[in-house]
Order: sequence, then structure tokens, then C-alpha cells
Amino acid sequence: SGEFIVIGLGRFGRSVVLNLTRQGRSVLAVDLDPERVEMVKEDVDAAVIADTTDEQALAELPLERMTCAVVTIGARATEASILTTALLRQLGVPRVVVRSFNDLHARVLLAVGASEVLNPEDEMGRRLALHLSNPAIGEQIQLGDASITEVETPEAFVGRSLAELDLRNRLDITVLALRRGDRVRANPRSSEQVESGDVLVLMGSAAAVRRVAALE
Amino acid sequence: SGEFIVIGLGRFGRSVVLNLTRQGRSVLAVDLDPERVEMVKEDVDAAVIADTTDEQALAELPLERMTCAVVTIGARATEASILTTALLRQLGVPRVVVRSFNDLHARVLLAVGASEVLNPEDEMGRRLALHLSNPAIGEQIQLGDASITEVETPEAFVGRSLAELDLRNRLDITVLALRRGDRVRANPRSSEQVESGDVLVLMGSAAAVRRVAALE
Ligand SMILES: Nc1ncnc2c1ncn2[C@@H]1O[C@H](COP(=O)(O)OP(=O)(O)OP(=O)(O)O)[C@@H](O)[C@H]1O
Ligand SMILES: Nc1ncnc2c1ncn2[C@@H]1O[C@H](COP(=O)(O)OP(=O)(O)OP(=O)(O)O)[C@@H](O)[C@H]1O
Repeated sequence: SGEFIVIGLGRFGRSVVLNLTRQGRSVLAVDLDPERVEMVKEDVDAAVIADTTDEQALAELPLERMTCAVVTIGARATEASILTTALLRQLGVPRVVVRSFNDLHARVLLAVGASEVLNPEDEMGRRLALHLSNPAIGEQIQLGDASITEVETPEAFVGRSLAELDLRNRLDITVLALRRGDRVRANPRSSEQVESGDVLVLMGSAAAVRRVAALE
Repeated sequence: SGEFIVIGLGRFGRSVVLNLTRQGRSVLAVDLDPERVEMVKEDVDAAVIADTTDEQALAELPLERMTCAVVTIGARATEASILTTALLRQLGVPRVVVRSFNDLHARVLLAVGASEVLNPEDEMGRRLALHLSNPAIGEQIQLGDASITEVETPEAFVGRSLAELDLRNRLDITVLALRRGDRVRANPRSSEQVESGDVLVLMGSAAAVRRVAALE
């Protein structure tokens, strides 16, 4: 299991803190702004006011117990997030996950020892744009070159069996699962007839899946 | 295909604009701050400076061409996002997707006609916390009660065949796909032997999948 330290309690940092606590993890929340510390105090094991670019202040925290640090310092303090990341690694925290604000910031964070960087706005902007431009496409899992994608059944498929559609030979697409209302069936039989409103879980190249999703 | 209007060009709004343009969509970007409009002008079909709580200013935009509006006005102007959403619906935009900042804001937005609301920080905070607390768990697709989840093969599975593991009878889990290096195989045979480093794509209840992910 392990203990987490989360530094920087803006909207994103507070969401990470609350969700880690909900998953039953032990969390130490840190921010230089007393009001932000006050906002999460009730929800965590411990909450501390500290400027984490101050090595002295950081060294006084119980970092040896932490298996992972999450640095969610904001866009207006990118130097502080870089300095904090470097200090956490020097003080021996094994894994440091850091929020980045652009490609250059991400590269510098990785250079000073961040284990992972992520940019929540970019990631969510990408997902929303994908969802808006292909309304038939739902959630996706990227697996190397292939992807597993939820697709609303195109009208052109309704009333036909999976054998007739022959997606494997025509587009190299496998139907992994079929959802009809609340029921989900893994590896549907080839004789299964597709109905309107079915959701198909397809595995194939991103281009092949988009072609299916673009059918009327 | 259709045309999109994106209102509010903070980090998230700019990411939506850039990703819609990359998907080949036509985008009209709007903000009351000229500097923000300047930042995206080169990347979009049209970019306009306007205060979208001003009905007159909004009515002058070519809204009749828009199939969808995205309102990404920031946390410091929640009233503006509510008012803008209401006006867009009154002026006939068929679909309005709006960023929300808390549950109350989301409920009010839905009450004035938002088609969908989303909170990027909450969503990403939830995903990150899930990934951090279950390191063996990768991406997921929620399908009603079941979920399709990428799981790193636990050591306890290595060297055993899928038939021996008998996940379907023991945990009601189906192995939909198996990834080994760059190769991904859908519906692996039951005689397939699992190797260290394999990634399994499992379908089953969230609790059953977590039990597999928690094995050493
Ligand atoms: N040196 C530092 N030490 C500790 N906390 C810091 C430091 N510098 C900034 N912070 C904290 O980081 C937090 C997040 O920053 P800020 O609120 O500016 O970001 P934001 O981009 O608006 O965040 P969000 O989008 O998550 O709301 C703030 O609460 C701020 O006090
Ligand atoms: N009435 C309005 N009409 C048009 N644009 C507006 C209006 N009110 C606010 N905006 C714009 O919304 C944008 C996003 O707001 P802001 O930058 O405060 O949000 P933020 O929460 O920091 O965003 P992000 O997290 O996406 O960076 C700003 O560019 C602002 O000018």
C-alpha cells in the first residue's frame, strides 16, 4: 500500500488527495497557503503548511515513509514545482509524479528526476475533442498499435449477424464484447445478431475503428 | 461533421480548440480577453473577442451553423458560464458541453440547458489516484457493472496456462486480450501460457479485477 505526500492543493491537487483517501491510502497534504491546508485537513491523515522549495522545511517532513510524492503546484509557480521535484528525489522519495504545463516544463521535470509527468488540461482536452468529433466513439484503451474502443452500433449493422459483418477478414477488427442495455457479453458468438442501441467493444487499429464509427 | 464554437480560452479551452482542429473540425474560438484570442488565432477558422454574457454580442456570431458549443469559462467566472449556457440554448445551439467546478455549479448548468457537464480536475484526480493506488492497473473502460481493465500479470500467474488459472469459473473474469511486447492477441486460447511482463485485458466486476491486480 504505502504512503503518499501531495504538494500543492489547487483544484487538481485536492481532487488527487480526496480520491487517494477514498481508495484507503494514507495521505500527507502540503501547501504554503494556510487556507488551502485548511480545506483538506479533515479528509487526510496529516496536513502541513510549508514552502517545499525550502530544503530545511521539506527535510522536516516524514519523507522516509513516503512511497510516492505527487506535485500539483500550479501554473503560476512552475519554478517551484521543478525545485520541489529535484529536492524530493535528493531526499530519497522513490517515485515523484508531477503536473506539467507545457512540453518544455515536462522535459525539465523529467531531467530533474520526475518519474512521471502529466498535464490534466491537455489530456482532458484531447479526450473531449475525440468524443465530440466522433460521437459514436466512447471510452478507449490504447494497447500498442491496436486500440480497444467502445462504439455505438452504426445503423448499417442493425439486423445483421457478426458472421455476416465479417469484421475480422474485412477490417482486421475483433468484437471483444457486446453490450445490450445492462447486459454485457464477452466474446459474442458469430451468429449473434446486432440490434439498434447495442454498444460494441472493438479491437483493431485506430483507423479501422474510426471507419466503423463513421458509418451511418 | 459540423462546426464547433469554443468559449473561454484558458488552458483547458485552448487544448479543446487545438485538438478539435487536429481532428479536422471547423472551430470558432471566443474569449473576452484579446490576448487569449491572439494565442489561438493562427490555429482556428475564426477567432472573436466577445463577452458572451452580452446577448447582443452573442447573437451577432454565426450560431445557426454551430452543431455544438463548448463553454470552458474559468473558475473565477462561474456566473458567466451559467449565463452563457442559457443564452446559447435560447439562441438555438443544439448541444452545449460545459466545464463545471463543483456539484452545485453542475446542477445549475444542467438546469439551464447544458447537454453535458465535465470537471477536468475531478476526472483526472480520480484517474491518477486509481492508477497510483493500484500500480498494476492500467487503462479502464466502464461498461455498466462490468469493466474492461488492463492489468500487469501478477507473478503468481507466470508459467501457468489460462486454462489452469480458470479465471472464468473462479472469479467470473474473461481474458479478452493478451499483450506481449508489441503483439496483441484477442481471445487468447485457453492453452496459452502466461509470461512475465504480459499485460492482460480482463473483463469482470471492478472488485474481481482489483483482486487479480492485488496478487503479488
Ligand atoms: N513552493 C510551494 N510550496 C507549496 N505549495 C505551493 C508552492 N507554490 C505554489 N504552491 C501551491 O500550489 C497550489 C496550486 O497552485 P494554483 O492554485 O496556482 O494552481 P492552479 O493552476 O490554479 O491549480 P488548479 O488548476 O489545480 O486549481 C496552490 O495552492 C499554491 O499555494
Ligand atoms: N463572459 C465571458 N465571455 C468570454 N470569455 C470569458 C468570459 N468570462 C471569462 N472568460 C474567459 O474564460 C477563460 C478561462 O478562464 P480562466 O483563465 O479564469 O480559467 P482557468 O480556470 O484558469 O482555466 P484553465 O484551468 O483552463 O487554465 C479566460 O480566458 C477568460 O477570459
